[in-house]
Amino acid sequence: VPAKPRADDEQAWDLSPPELLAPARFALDMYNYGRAAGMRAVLGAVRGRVRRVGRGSLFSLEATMEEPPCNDPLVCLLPVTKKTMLCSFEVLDELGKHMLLRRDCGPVNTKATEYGNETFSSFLPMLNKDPLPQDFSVKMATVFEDFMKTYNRTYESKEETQWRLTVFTRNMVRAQKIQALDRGTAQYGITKFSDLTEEEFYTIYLNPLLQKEPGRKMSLAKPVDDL
Amino acid sequence: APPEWDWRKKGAVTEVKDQGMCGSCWAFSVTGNVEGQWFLNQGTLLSLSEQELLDCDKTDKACLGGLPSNAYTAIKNLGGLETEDDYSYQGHVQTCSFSAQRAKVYINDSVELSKNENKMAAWLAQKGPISVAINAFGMQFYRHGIAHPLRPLCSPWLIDHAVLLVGYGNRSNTPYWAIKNSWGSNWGEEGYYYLYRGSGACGVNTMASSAVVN
Repeated sequence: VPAKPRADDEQAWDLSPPELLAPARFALDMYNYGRAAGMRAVLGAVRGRVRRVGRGSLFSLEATMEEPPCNDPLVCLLPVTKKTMLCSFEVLDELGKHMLLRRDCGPVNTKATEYGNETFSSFLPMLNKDPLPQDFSVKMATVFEDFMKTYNRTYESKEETQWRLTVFTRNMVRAQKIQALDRGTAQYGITKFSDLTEEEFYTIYLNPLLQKEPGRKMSLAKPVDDL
Repeated sequence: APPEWDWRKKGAVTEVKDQGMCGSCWAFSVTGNVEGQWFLNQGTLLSLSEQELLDCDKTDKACLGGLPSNAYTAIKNLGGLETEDDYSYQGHVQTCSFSAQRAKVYINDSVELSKNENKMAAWLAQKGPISVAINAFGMQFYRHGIAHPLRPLCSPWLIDHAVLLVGYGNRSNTPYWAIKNSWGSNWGEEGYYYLYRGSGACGVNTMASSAVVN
């Protein structure tokens, strides 16, 4: 039972586990999205708070995720141990529809976090505290529909569409943070890559060899003023 | 260096291309450089084949990435580059079908350029577009304007994208490099990225190189 009545939009209050079930299950589904059966993490401990945002509720969850042990000796690092991840999620529940706004995960007992997810937190904590506009998820869904039309996107299933909407929403927040930190005149926002996770974008479009391999040594060019 | 320069206005740069879902930026960066060198030394602008490099440069890893320095060697050893029309881009690796008879351009050598951005600008203005590699931080969401990310977020040590410097100048007193990207013309400023010039932003000065055409 909430410790306080749901009257004050600014107040957050702690939740009992039953109330966390729906948002935590949604966060877990999103965490496991795309994984094969047997490779999915299971929810460990979970605690959370909620605050009212417009017509919805914003859940801030902290949860441990128990990753399955690695069974492939060609892939696993030794010694094989069960890995526990500590995650914080922000899940918006608006009119019964859930949307994952933030996901930061890292191994328990280390400060390392998932690639890129925490990059900005220390710079812009205020962005995580700003209240969300009313009907945020509805507006974001409309923007996402426009994106799909503009870039001719189709997805294989309802689940994938939901997942891409979640990625798109998180990316809009990321673009906003990049914008805030840019010292030039650049504008960041929706591009044809806005429905890709950072990891997908890196894997598909970028070139990791540039930082890993030295390449062939070339002779130095003569400066033009020597010509 | 002159205060500004743009090889696009001088006919040394082909249209923006699209690497598709393939990490072949290294091939586009190198062919763009060779296109410019060939134009400046032989007088003809030809759109050259990246697919030839994906298929026939066995030192590099096609869509999994590659290095411009290796690609220059491959072009030299193969005996040149075919044109885009003769050996068109597929976006995935295929069997090498390069034919020396169809090759339209050759290179004699390749060189590494200075890490000093003023010297890079002087070299560019006199000698042509430059192949560089940068940290692609923020480019997933870049739309227009001059990008100048904070240095800790765009480290020069984490280079992951090869592109082509085609010009430089100032917009409202902000110095920039004009960079030809290979993500199609429906990204950025009609396919171009503008990056702050003068502070080694995103490692733009760390891996500058060019082919040599005599």
